[in-house]
Amino acid sequence: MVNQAYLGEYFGDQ
Amino acid sequence: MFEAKLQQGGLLKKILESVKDLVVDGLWDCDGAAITLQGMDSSHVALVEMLLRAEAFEHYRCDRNVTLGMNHNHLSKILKCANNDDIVILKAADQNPDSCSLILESKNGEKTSDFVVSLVRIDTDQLGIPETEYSAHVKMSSGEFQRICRDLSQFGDAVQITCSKQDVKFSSSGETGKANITLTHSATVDKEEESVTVDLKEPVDLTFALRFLNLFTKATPISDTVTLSLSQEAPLVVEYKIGDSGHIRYFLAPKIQE
Repeated sequence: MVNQAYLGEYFGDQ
Repeated sequence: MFEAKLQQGGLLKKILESVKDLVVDGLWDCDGAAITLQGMDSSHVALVEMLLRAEAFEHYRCDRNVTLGMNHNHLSKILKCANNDDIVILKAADQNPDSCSLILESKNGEKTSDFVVSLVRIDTDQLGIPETEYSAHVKMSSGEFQRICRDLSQFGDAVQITCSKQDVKFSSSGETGKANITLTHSATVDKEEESVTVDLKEPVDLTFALRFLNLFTKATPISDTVTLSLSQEAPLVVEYKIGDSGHIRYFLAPKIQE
């Protein structure tokens, strides 16, 4: 199963 | 006040074309050194970051930092009225401006058009992009990258990018079958814009949505070359240099195996 990751999983909110 | 005069309005048209389909409303931050824009797509999968330094402009004045909330569709309507060699002047007041003026001047000085674009309030999440050591950097012709993304979109929704030794392989598969395109590090460099450079620390194997990569290639007219930076644990970076005076960088989260 392939899912789309989100940018927030890598970059922190400022 | 904020005032910036760009000799070649075509550059601003190209920049806008490369962001407007990804980010509808964008915050254009202007300070004494540069104009920067950061915005995410609505699904929070991709991000665009644009930097245009003051030296790109014939005249640049920014007395106090100012943030312009631009609706890119509205700005695009104005810039459609500009020829590529028109001079574009941006003007805004210092404190909380609710509009921005754009003046277009023809090269021969015989036609002047002026517009006022209403600014929009934007509540957006600004992301902190960490400094990252990437496992692989691939530099290639931007036109070739655009071609590969377009061609592979016929076969599937996603592209698997595999870097090993001196090769980068782009693969896509779907109902019609499977497509692989492999580029090899150029042995000799006659024209830098046509050569392929694979700078690899560790092999990488990542999968990305082609829909976003095709949107990123709207920036192809900005630069002859594009650089892909990849790491197994980080979003892909697709970078187009704006001459020596800035860049457009796109970040895209990978598809992951659950």
